[in-house]
Amino acid sequence: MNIFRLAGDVSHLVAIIILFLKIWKSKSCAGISGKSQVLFALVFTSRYLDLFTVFISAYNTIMKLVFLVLSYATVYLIYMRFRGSYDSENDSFRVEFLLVPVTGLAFLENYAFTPLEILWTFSIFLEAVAIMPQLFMITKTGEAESITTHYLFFLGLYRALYLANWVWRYHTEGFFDQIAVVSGVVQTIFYCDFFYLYVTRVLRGSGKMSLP
Amino acid sequence: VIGRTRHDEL
Repeated sequence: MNIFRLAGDVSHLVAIIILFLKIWKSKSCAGISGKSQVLFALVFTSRYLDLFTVFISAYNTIMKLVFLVLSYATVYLIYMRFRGSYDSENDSFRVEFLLVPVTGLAFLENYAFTPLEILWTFSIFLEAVAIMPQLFMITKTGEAESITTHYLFFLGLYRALYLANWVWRYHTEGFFDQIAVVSGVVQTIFYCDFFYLYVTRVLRGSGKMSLP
Repeated sequence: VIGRTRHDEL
């Protein structure tokens, strides 16, 4: 554990809690892509199956459980409890365009051709693109509430901090996970455009982020 | 070991 990794995990947790509390307190999921949230629940489910096979540390186990519970709770709020506020009209990204290639790639490129390894690889690849329905929705409606942009900022920051963590681990431990690093770079690139808009419009302006 | 090192990340 190094400072980048810890900051990355905290940033990830903050992002998920911001989104959950936003929906919970406002009793509305307007502007939130339910599809992205289902994909993230799928990411955690397929990655954390190792909860049943290996024990790393109490920190590791607790964080995995928290991510799983919060991701399913968020999906529940969007599709069940506050489904009246769900904007299915604008959440029209075709997730099969992500799921099919990601599944195919996980079978082709993995560390071992075993169910757990393929599912782990699937989760890493899927996470890299899971935010696309949300970004698509913002592009389509042309705006995002500032609290939604704070969520996206911390979610993007998390993987960027993991990149720093991997650079650190490479130099101190000689650790290099090609699948995670390449996907992590791709994932972070997807947020770059958003980071720019976040700094120039949300932080310097106020209220909603509207696209030109 | 590849798996063990990798699974310590979230």
